[in-house]
Amino acid sequence: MFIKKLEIHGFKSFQKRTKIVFHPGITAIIGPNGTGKSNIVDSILWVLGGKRLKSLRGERSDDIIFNGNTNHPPMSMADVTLSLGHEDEELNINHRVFRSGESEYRLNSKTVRLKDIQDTLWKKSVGEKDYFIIEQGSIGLFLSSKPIEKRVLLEEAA
Amino acid sequence: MFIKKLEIHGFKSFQKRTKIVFHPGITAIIGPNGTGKSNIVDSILWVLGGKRLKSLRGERSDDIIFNGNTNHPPMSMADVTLSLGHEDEELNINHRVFRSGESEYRLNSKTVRLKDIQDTLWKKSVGEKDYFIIEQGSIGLFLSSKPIEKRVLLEEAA
Amino acid sequence: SKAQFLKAFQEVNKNFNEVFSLLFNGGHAELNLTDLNQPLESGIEITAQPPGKKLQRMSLLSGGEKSLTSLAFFFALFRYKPAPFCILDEVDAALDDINLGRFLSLMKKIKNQTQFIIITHNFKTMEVADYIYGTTMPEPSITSIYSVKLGKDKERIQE
Amino acid sequence: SKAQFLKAFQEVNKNFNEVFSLLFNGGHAELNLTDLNQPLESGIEITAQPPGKKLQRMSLLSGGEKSLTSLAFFFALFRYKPAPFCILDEVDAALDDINLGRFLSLMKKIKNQTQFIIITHNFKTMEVADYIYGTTMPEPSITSIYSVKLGKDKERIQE
Ligand SMILES: Nc1ncnc2c1ncn2[C@@H]1O[C@H](COP(=O)(O)OP(=O)(O)OP(=O)(O)O)[C@@H](O)[C@H]1O
Ligand SMILES: Nc1ncnc2c1ncn2[C@@H]1O[C@H](COP(=O)(O)OP(=O)(O)OP(=O)(O)O)[C@@H](O)[C@H]1O
Ligand SMILES: [Mg+2]
Ligand SMILES: [Mg+2]
Repeated sequence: MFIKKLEIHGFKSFQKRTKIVFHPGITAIIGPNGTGKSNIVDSILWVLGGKRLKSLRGERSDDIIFNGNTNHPPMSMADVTLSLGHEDEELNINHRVFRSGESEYRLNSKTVRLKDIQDTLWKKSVGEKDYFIIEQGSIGLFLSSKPIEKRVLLEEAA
Repeated sequence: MFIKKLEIHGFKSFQKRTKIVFHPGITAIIGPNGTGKSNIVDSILWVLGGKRLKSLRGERSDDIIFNGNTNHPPMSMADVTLSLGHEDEELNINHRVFRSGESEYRLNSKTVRLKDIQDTLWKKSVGEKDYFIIEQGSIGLFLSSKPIEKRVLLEEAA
Repeated sequence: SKAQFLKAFQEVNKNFNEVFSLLFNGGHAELNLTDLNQPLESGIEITAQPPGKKLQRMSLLSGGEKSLTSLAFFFALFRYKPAPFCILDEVDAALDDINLGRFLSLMKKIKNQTQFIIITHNFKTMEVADYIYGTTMPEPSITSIYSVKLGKDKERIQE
Repeated sequence: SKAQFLKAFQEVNKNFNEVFSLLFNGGHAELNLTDLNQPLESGIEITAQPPGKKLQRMSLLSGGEKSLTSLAFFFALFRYKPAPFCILDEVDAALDDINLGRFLSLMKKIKNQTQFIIITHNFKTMEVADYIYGTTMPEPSITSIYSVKLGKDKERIQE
């Protein structure tokens, strides 16, 4: 299973509807400080709705939705779609949140609960796996994490 | 006041008696991972005996004294001398620790208590100032430190 | 189940030692259960010994050694259970050129089984990428993304 | 004393805003007392707004923005009370080339009043150094130090 495409609109610094196509192999993301690289990672964590939400820098809809600049007003919705490819199948996972706090999840355009997405991913060996997303700053702190946390990672892989 | 010279022997990876001369201006220290760059910083923190000792990676004499490799046995003493220049004056601060845990401080070759060194440095505006030694990894965590810790730094400068 | 966990633990432990000596060009590392009597409740402790160095507490490793040891752990998990995709955000920041080179070789070796997305400021890392995206912010707070054509342009970003 | 602290606080606050806009080429930053009624007990909170961006919680800044903002705080202290010497261990790890350049210019500007010792893996940082020492470990666990002659050799390490 691999990531085919990521579409981000209204999430953090993605005021413009942005479509990023990914391929198998190694993709590097580069650019100056503060231009949105880690926000791409955050959008993937956010659309997968994992436990990691708490560690996402800011999980309130205020922090998640584009909050404007001098020329553009804040937006009212954040929308992220992650397209995963699995053999011939395509899984489109969508998460949308509004300023009101209302939140919706979709799986291949059908409205579902977060749990349904997690179950589907789990069957395909993805799920809430923390062991393959390493956030900025965390690699240097990993060794000093609690033994229980290291165990949780191994359990996810097991 | 500036650092004129640092002499390290038996401290961490400094099995060889090492003398490093420093000059005013900017000195860069470079080299591969694990070769001793941060150990130089640790030796300065250690000889100044500051509160920072607790954060020194390992403060037990086992961790502080060279503990041997396949060709060299562990040493029995760690010895660091920092020479500070202040106008025409030179201040030589020495700290020595033995495997037994015995610890000695010297100021210009005269045995003193750590408190005497701290008082002398304080008079010359150095003292336990944390605001001019930034250890590896700490700059990224600084903003999330407690407000009280930021205040302490300002107090040291005040 | 207990049997499943213990099997995974032993496999990953073996992988961890192998990947560690690959990345460090020698040395030894292992995983230990904090509570052998209660494997299902137990935490996992890491011990690591770079080549030629004495075994010490993890806190005494250098910044780069800590990063590399942690990467060895994650790659040991991948060896047991390949990740479908793996997203790494500036994990190379503390690595010197030689360690970085070994890490990148390992990543290239397994890129057929795992899709890697790596955020980096490092040119050596960009050189092993099959695709590169760049972010800019011509207008504050609004991200613009462009793709960097590898080949002719790739030489340009390596100046 | 309370007066001394408040005076320092106001000075450093003013410096912080100036240094921040120097390093970020714009924007605004300030210090605030968490408890205005008890200045001698109060903590200090930082707010920072990179140019053109809306004011947000510090945790939402990028990795490089956090490093640069922190460096601005320390240099604001130096502007009030120059440090005799300043030791920086890999503080440039998260900075892109442009931000790094502005940080290095600031460091060069004040090197007459403060002796800097900076540990780095970054070539741009090495270029501004007046002296360079290199560490190696030909024998494991034992540090060897050599000085790098600037000038002819300096070109060599910049390849
Ligand atoms: N809700 C939001 N609305 C608008 N902008 C936002 C929002 N949340 C975050 N940002 C902006 O995103 C920027 C951070 O982006 P990000 O962390 O992705 O940077 P980066 O490219 O990873 O940088 P670095 O190289 O420093 O790690 C912040 O400067 C912030 O202004
Ligand atoms: N008591 C000791 N005896 C012998 N060696 C020691 C001792 N304490 C630490 N060391 C060695 O010092 C090394 C760490 O050195 P240091 O942290 O200075 O590296 P560094 O040059 O800063 O590397 P990096 O670029 O990764 O930050 C460790 O690998 C460890 O083996
Ligand atoms: Mg980032
Ligand atoms: Mg170091």
